[in-house]
Amino acid sequence: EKTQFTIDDFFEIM
Amino acid sequence: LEAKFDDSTIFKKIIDSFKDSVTQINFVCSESGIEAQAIDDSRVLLVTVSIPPSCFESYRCDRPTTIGVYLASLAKLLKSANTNSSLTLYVADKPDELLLLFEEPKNQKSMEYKLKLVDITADMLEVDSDMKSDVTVEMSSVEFTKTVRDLTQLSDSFTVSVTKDGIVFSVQGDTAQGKVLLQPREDLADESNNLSISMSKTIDLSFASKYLLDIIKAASISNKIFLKFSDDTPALFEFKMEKGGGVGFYLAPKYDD
Repeated sequence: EKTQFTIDDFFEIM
Repeated sequence: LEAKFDDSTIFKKIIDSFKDSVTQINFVCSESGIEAQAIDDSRVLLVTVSIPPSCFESYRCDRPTTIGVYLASLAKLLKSANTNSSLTLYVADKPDELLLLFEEPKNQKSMEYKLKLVDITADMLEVDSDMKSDVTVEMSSVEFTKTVRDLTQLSDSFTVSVTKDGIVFSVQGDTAQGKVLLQPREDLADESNNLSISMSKTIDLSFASKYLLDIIKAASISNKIFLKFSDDTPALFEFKMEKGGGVGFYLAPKYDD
């Protein structure tokens, strides 16, 4: 099974 | 803001390319053009939009302005767009509405719409547009669209792997599996059919099929798509416009537990 990551796991909030 | 597209369908294509992925967006207007960023409700897909002054017949923005809109409403107004009409966007100094003026001088016709602006509180994410990637692929957006449509029918997960032999898109469903291999090619007669790969290492990444189906809706923006992949960042699917700027989609991958 694979887990869906989100954009927030990679990019910081400015 | 006063920004005129000589062809109103340019703006329609841009909006239509992501209106089904996100519900609302803040357009940030400045001297250097219109930029926007929006993320879908599941926070898996990030859309970035860039419309530089070169995309307009005339462009003026006296002071930085943020225009928040509901995309479904804006898309309704843009149904009036056609290749014979120009479109000018106007926003006053104290923005509470966006005025869209379509003009068809040949038909002595003009259409005026007003759209109420909305106050959208959305986080801006720090996205490095020059993000380093292990693999860059440039290919026909028509070919990409067909491959995504064909394969995503079979499974809700979609795998992309790139090696020196080419790019492989594959799916493994419960009852069927499919694989499309595309190798680098140069079509001298039609450059849009070219496929080029530049890579520093091989990649093998999985994505949810439904987001790829959203991304291909932007294929009308350009006959080419740029793909950027790395092991540890979201993939970038980018459609660049002829006159500069474009629409990009950052898609977070699925990883093994």
